[in-house]
Amino acid sequence: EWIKFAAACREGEDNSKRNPIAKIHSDCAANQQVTYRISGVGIDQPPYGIFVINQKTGEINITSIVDREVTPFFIIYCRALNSLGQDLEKPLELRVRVLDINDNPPVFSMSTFVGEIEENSNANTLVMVLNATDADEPNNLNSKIAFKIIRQEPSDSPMFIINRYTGEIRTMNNFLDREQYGQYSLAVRGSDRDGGADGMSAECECNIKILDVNDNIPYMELPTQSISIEENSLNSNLLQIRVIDLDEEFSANWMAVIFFISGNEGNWFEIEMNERTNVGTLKVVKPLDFEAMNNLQLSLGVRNKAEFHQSIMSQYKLTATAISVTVLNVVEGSVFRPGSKTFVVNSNMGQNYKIGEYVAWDLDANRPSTTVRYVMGRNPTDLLAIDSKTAIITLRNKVTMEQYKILGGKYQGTILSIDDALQRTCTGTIVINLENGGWKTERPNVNGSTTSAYGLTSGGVTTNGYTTGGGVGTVTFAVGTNGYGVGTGVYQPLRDNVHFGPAGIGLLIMGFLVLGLVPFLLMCCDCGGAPGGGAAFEPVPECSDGAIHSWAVEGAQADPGVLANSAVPCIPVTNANVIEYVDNSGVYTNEYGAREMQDLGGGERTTGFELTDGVKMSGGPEICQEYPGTLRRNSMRECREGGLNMNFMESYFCQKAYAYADEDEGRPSNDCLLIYDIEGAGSPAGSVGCCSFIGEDLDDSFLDTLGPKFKKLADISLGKDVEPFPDSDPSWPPKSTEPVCPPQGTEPTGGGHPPISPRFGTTTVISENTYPSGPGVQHPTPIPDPLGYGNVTVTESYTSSGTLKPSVHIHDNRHASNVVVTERVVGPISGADLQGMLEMPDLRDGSNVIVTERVIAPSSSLPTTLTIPDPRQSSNVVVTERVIQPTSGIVGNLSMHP
Amino acid sequence: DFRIQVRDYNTKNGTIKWHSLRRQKR
Repeated sequence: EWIKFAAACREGEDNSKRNPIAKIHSDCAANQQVTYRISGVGIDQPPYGIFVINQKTGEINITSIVDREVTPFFIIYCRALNSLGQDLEKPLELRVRVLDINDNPPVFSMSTFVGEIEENSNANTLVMVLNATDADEPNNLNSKIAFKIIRQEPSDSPMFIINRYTGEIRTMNNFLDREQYGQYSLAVRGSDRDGGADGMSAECECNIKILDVNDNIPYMELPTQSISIEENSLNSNLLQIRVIDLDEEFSANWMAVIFFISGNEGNWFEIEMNERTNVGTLKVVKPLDFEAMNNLQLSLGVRNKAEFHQSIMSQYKLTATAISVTVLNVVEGSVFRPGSKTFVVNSNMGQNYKIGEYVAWDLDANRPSTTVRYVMGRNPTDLLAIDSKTAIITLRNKVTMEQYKILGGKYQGTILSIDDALQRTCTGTIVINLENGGWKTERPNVNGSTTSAYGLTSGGVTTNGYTTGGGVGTVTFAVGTNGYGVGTGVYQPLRDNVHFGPAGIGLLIMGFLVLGLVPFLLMCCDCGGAPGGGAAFEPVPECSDGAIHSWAVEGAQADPGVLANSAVPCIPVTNANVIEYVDNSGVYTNEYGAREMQDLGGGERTTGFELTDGVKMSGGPEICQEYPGTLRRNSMRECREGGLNMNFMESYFCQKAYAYADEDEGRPSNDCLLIYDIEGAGSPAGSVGCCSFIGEDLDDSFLDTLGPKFKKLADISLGKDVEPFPDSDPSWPPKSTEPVCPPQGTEPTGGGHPPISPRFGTTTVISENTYPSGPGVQHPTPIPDPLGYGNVTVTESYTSSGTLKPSVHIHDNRHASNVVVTERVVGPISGADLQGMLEMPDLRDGSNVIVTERVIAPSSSLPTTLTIPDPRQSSNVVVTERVIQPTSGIVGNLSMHP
Repeated sequence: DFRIQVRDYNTKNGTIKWHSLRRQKR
């Protein structure tokens, strides 16, 4: 594909002063009249009339201002017609390129970018990527946008960096602390011309929210460390424990969980957390026993609902907070333990037979009670009697068959222990199993009593105003037989109903009585009724242990002297997890690499230009080494992964070609660019190479002026068959790393093997320039072998005068990961000696490409030494070109000997 | 022969120079 760059015009300005911009001519005009015609976009296609031609002279003029953003280039189709309108020549194409001017500012895709990042994120963590476009020519400095953070709020210290090329905003360090600042606002400027002062700029805003992580350890705040509670009581709010946590409120990072480390083995306590206030309430859910334990130490710990962040995981240590709990004694009196007792009575047991004893237990003294007296409570058929002091239970009489039938074979009564001092009563249940058989039917001996016959007591103990407190009374009725009435309170003698049979009348009345009395008695049976009513019906509780408890809910005894929690964990005021030193010397210090390119399309053309991809080699501050520590490593990695920007290289050489096209013929422009990019980053799969030549349209003879190495490469590029280089060093790698430098001026290895592609992931750029030379050209300067092993080195120096032969040094590259071609052309410098002034780094560990091109030309400002930085740590492309022209005024350390 | 020449704007002495088309082979 032939690409012609023939003419150019500049957008946005009047180019007519340059008319005619081109002219066409046919030799047919020598013997006949020729009419020249042009057509195409900008002529007879919109935009019309940009170009016009003088049909007779063939001069082409530009008539209008053009806009590159509308029409980047024009193709003018040129024809030569005879008087009959027939083509005399094969049409030619004239390409007119519209040179870009920087007339478009960058445009951000959004005015405000929003992002978020977790606090404590590692340095160099990607936060967000900004995007901006520039309508100017792609791959041109006018559209090359450099991003820069120009403002940060809060501005305490710069926390973010931006990649000036990609717009990636990353964390500068790992110190982001949501507890300090929950959000940052950045003002970012994007400037074209790579951020140059002459560029156009636009700004945008970035809001970065800092997300919370659980990087704060909670601690408890106790109003007191000593509390007390009465035994046998429950408490739903014994103590309020406030938890302090600096993490985001109401999040799991903030919500606390208080737990018992020790002291709650009996599960007496519970802690209920209020997730709105982060206050824990200590509750007593199981009564404590003073006699068993009058003092205990609760040990509490606290953590968050969420796991701790890894940044503080190691800092968290379980810290116990102690609470001293005093159990207050309560006079409990005596109880029957167990609450019921069972005896066996048979027909052989007679009157006053001692069937057992049932002693109340003094809970306060923890021994049999000595302060109570005992009385019978419910005593069906008046079967039993109890000794008021010893609690010995005896039979009143021998059990009769009637009693046996009434009781149904099983007696269940109650006894009461009465503590007159405490005014407390406790009830115990007596169960007697009447063993079947042998019961006599004789009428029992009835002692005079308040009840008649076999009446029974119904809850029949009047406690004379003693507090019975909340117990459940037992009310039992036994139906009398054989005309014996039953009653309590209302008693109807049976003899008033003589007209009925005694049994029938008794049953009838009993039925009514039962129906009438039951609701009444139930109403009177007010459990826990108000004490003090001496005549009231006060049932006696029949709880299992016979005790009458008063479960009060009491508040904790607040200690006015609030003790500080001595076990509060140490919370760092600032995140002391400093893992690396970071230079915070500025926000805009994040450039991972820099490129500079002279805009050769403009009016100010220079003969020297510098291209740096990845690591900028010297002088400027915009180097990857700006940051030590992690940031630096990351930056370097980024540099390393940058790869070769093919678009940029393409643009570079296109512009270079264009520049040469406009220059005097005195400088033949034989440029050869051979690019191997074998599966490298961004490389099109299978790409082999690219070779650019600048030369006369029909003259490829300039290839002959190339050095053998470049000619070989050019041949490869053109698809010509080339002979492989002989394997000059089959025992690769060499034992010695000394470079092998053939004598100067020796012929290159004829027909050597072609430049075998380097290994995958490598990039090779070979550049060559030839320039006219005059007499006295210095012999090529030997260059130290830049490679120890594993690479291909082509070192060539020659002049286009043809009098000097280049020296070529080729390594076997079978093990190569690099290809370095260094070529120098020393112009007509008399007495120049560059020995010692050129330094080449050792590239044995790198995977880099260095193209060094120098032209010695007159200059009065030669550097003292020409140094190529050591690119071992990068994998980039460096193209350095200098122009040094012969001068008599060379100063400094550059000594040029004949 | 049928050729195109383009004008060189960079001549320093104001003279007009014409260049035949150059080409770049890719």
